Amino acid sequence: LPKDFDWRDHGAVTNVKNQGTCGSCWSFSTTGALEGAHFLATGELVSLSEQQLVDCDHECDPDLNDACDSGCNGGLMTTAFGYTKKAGGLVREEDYPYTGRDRGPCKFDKSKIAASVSNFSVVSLDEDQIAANLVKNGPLSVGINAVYMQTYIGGVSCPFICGKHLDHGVLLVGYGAGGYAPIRFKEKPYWIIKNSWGENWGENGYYKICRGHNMCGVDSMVSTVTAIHTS
Amino acid sequence: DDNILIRQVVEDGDEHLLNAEHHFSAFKTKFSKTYATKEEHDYRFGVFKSNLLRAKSHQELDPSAIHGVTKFSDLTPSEFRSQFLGLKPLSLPSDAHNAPILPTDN
Repeated sequence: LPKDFDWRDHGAVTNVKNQGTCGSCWSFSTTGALEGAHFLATGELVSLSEQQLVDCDHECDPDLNDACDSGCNGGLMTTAFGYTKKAGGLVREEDYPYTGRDRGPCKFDKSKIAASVSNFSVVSLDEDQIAANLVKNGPLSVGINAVYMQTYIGGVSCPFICGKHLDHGVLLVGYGAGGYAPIRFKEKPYWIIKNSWGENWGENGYYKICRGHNMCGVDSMVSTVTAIHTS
Repeated sequence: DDNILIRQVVEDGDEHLLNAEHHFSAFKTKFSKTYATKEEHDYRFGVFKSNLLRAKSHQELDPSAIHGVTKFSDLTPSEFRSQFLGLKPLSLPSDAHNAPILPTDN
């Protein structure tokens, strides 16, 4: 495994987006992973539509019938991958732009599908496996506890205490061998996370959190998706 | 009274956040925040002051990061969670299978 890795350096990550006041983080994490997988499969980076997921994905958890993806009221990336696979794929952002509201009807046009899911899987709670899947399959969808993110401005977040209850969906795009932690006077390996709160949050829209301790639950809900190779 | 050289002009303790008004004014300018009524404005200033204290405690608990005023500093933690998060940690769908174990040496 390389010491440092960042899919942004390989052109597999679209610009930071902004979910606005809508609990649709799960859809941004989903499109980010499929955008990366589609790039790996085709060499083409396409910004995909979160609004299609917000309006059209009401996939339910097979075991909990009342737990369904529901637009601005939350969802789950693996359920969204399941919807995307059944629906045939996602259309481009420009063909189904994001509004940040979930009152609209589903306006999915199958003829405009830009990226399709071949399959998706869950990565074990093992940092090396997460890094290996990241390098091999592209950016990963992850859940995290966002309690420190409301006040985060920059640096490597490595709280002394952090809950592992997951409440936010983000995209893991890379990792670094060490970001200098002035207080602890040592390098700390960290994950590089793309968020969906716009570029005027965090480090140009990105968040760094230390590796090695399942910090804030970041290692506990990791999923990877592979896209269908279209010639 | 003549021999009082230094007179304390701010209350003790954390409840007084030096320059909170200044921070709030900078926050409103930076993030183009406006409030419909004076009541709303004063309420949001109160929330902002609590979030200043939260940022201070986050900084103590998370010294390797930088914490402070962000565009969410006028939201209560529950408003922040309901408006800007949105992960439903359902159990994983049955068709989500486990990724094969990958080699991680060389």
